[in-house]
Amino acid sequence: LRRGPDVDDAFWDDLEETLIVADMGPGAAADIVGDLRDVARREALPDAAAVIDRLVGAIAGRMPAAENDPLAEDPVTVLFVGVNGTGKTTSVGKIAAAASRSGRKVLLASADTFRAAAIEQLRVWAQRAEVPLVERERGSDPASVVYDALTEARRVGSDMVLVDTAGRLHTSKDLMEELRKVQRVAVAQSVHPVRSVLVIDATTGQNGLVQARQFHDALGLDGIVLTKLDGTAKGGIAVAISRDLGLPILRLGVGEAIEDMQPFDATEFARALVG
Amino acid sequence: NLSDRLQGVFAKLTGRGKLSEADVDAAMREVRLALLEADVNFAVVKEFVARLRERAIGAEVMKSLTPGQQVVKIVLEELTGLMGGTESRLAFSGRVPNVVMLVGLQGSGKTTAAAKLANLLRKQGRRPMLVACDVYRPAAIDQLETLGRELDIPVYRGEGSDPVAIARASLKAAVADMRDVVIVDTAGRLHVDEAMMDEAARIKTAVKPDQVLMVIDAMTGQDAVTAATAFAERVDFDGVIVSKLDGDARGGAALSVRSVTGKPIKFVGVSEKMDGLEPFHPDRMARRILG
Ligand SMILES: Nc1nc2c(ncn2[C@@H]2O[C@H](COP(=O)(O)OP(=O)(O)OP(=O)(O)O)[C@@H](O)[C@H]2O)c(=O)[nH]1
Ligand SMILES: Nc1nc2c(ncn2[C@@H]2O[C@H](COP(=O)(O)OP(=O)(O)OP(=O)(O)O)[C@@H](O)[C@H]2O)c(=O)[nH]1
Ligand SMILES: [Mg+2]
Ligand SMILES: [Mg+2]
Repeated sequence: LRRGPDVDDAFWDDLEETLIVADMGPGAAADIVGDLRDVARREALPDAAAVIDRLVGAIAGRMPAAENDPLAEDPVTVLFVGVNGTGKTTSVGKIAAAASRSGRKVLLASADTFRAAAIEQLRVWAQRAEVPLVERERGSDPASVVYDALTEARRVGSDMVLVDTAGRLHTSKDLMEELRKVQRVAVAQSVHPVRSVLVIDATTGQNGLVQARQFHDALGLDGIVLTKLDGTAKGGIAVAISRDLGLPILRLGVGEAIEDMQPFDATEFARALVG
Repeated sequence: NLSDRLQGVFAKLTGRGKLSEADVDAAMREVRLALLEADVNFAVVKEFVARLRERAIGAEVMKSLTPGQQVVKIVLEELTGLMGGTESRLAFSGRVPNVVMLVGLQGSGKTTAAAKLANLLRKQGRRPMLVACDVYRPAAIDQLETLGRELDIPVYRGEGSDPVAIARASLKAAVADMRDVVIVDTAGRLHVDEAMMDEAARIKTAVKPDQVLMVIDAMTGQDAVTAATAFAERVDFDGVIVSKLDGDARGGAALSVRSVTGKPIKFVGVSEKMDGLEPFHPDRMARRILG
């Protein structure tokens, strides 16, 4: 983004380009810049810096804060869902570690009974986070793993159950139905509230909004975890998801190590997005 | 979709005769919007619309009774042209074993693609071996070994945790086991991770692949070009596999990467299953991007 002081046509074009390249979507980018031009004129904003500050505020304002952070809820059962490869398993591991370190009694459920070595992958994370893992053999019904996990959670008195599910495309009717069944079983078996968190990759383009809508329609989501922000993608699609579906962004994934998960701060996120 | 939107733009024209500059502007705006919504790279869209405008003010549109349809036809033609040809054959040298190396960002589908590719090559009469060079991700080697077992294709995991050494040793292992092509699966890595990009370059130098393929997720947004350009500069690759095309992402990233790097798209991933790798069809991809 050009940082000269002048708020000329080139500046506004530059701004719109920055938002589009950040994956905010051409429609949202045009709306935001359009609104900002009106504000800049009406309020006679003095220079580019003043406009950028207002822009950061406008973007941050589009993302609702979490009135209730399911990842801080005590007690709670949380399902982690999303399309393939977004970072669900890794995020479950990181969140488990942080929660356990802060005194929560965490239990993990490996409900990805489909993909090669999915259970083994989560097992490593459970060991790293030093929390128990409930698993069944590959090919079992994921709902049955959830059932077992919640039974075990009651037995040992866990106050936080984190359920890793298989990646799935929202376009697969069968897999979305499987997920609804997993949720039904969780709700039936959990003595604690059941929440659903969508894990989305920061490199995702406009399809991310379609994904989120489908998962939200199927399950009713309670929040978003946005991963891979340590790359160059800005995760702008999360702004649209957050705003359009009224979902809070709960955490940001910023790397592959166990400590690489950060709390979400809207202003900080907006500032990084505008770059 | 774009057809409908352009019909809307040109609907007001009937009886007015010649298209005005404003009409062409409106049409170009719709095309730009459609392509950006499909995740085509910003710079690629800019260039594309500029070229399109040249054709849109030409006779083929201006003299047409259905200018909207004509613009759509031109857009499809131009997109298809940009997508490149159908080059789904992998070029191999005479050496033994041949080497294919897969690279890409985290979670793009490399490990799955490696196994699918091994399956495909075996169907073509080759004797493939999979090589597990991801020593970082928990159970990554497990994952490749499981897929290899299911396919009854050998997986070489080497000793120790140096991906360069593992890759190098795999060549000898392949010769000993009379395998004629090795497929090297590498760890997902960020193009801004200097050490990891350097590692990829070193693996490549160690085994001199016949083909380096970058695996790119079909749902990637504007970042696709940034990443692909960096991989092309730092590691260089010969072709692209676009994964997860069984979703409904429009796939503009594929066009962008092809257009900016010039690297052909060799295959597309269309399912999680081992037979889910298909040759790339540029015209189908163009139509998909247009929505
Ligand atoms: N750089 C970076 N990589 C990440 C981050 N989160 C996850 N990853 C990597 O992304 C890849 C995929 O992560 P997984 O946790 O297996 O993703 P998943 O959603 O469980 O994948 P499926 O279960 O196959 O759908 C792995 O290589 C992770 O190390 C992050 O915040 N930053
Ligand atoms: N639906 C669908 N899923 C796919 C496709 N290709 C890969 N996947 C899934 O995407 C997820 C990630 O695939 P991986 O092969 O583990 O990806 P990767 O690039 O090796 O990941 P890292 O090694 O962590 O960087 C898995 O859930 C795969 O089953 C595809 O073409 N279609
Ligand atoms: Mg997983
Ligand atoms: Mg892999």
